[in-house]
Amino acid sequence: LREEKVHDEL
Amino acid sequence: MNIFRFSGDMTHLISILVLLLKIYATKSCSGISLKTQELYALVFLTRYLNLFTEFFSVYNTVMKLVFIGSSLVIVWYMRMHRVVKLSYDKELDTFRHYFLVVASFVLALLVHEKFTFQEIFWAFSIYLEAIAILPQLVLLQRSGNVDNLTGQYVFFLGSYRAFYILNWIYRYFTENHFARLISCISGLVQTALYADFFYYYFISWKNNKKLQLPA
Repeated sequence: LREEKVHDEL
Repeated sequence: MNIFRFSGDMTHLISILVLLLKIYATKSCSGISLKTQELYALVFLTRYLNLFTEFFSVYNTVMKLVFIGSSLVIVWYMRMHRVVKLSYDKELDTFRHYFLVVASFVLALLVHEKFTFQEIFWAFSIYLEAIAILPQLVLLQRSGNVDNLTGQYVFFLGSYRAFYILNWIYRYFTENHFARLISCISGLVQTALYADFFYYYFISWKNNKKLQLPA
């Protein structure tokens, strides 16, 4: 499963 | 969250506070590139599209609002404020920044994580931020001597992404799934663009002289 990309950086 | 990222965010915040201080205290924006400020406003507006759809933490949301709000306030000050706008170096700030916007958008259409609206605009904002400082650096070279607050603003703005590079290295070694090539390469380009400024900034600090950039 392709890891869900999260933009948790600013 | 790690110390590098937090330091980077704080350095970024300091750069914005220094710029606001300069404009508010001196009621002048001489030496500041309006085009770079407009590009930064665009960077934050396109990067934080997930502001209302994804919640990470109060810190994350507050910082996004601060960055979007401050960049718009600065653009407003430089465009609309009856006193500040008089000191804008209109004839020196002539960098055609539309090319930077178009180039970043074309690159985002070609290189992105996923072909979705949010990912394209996220990649666009990353590429645009890497080159958004160009009009400001060109203006500094043209306007010769740089006042302290402006020099400190550019110094902190350039330093924050360097902290992020340390953050990406740290995350690479501590989180197995971390993969963020787009940010890393753009971040390296962004920091490299400041290299010569950092050099002259360090020389002026060492010799305790006014910051002079070669024309």
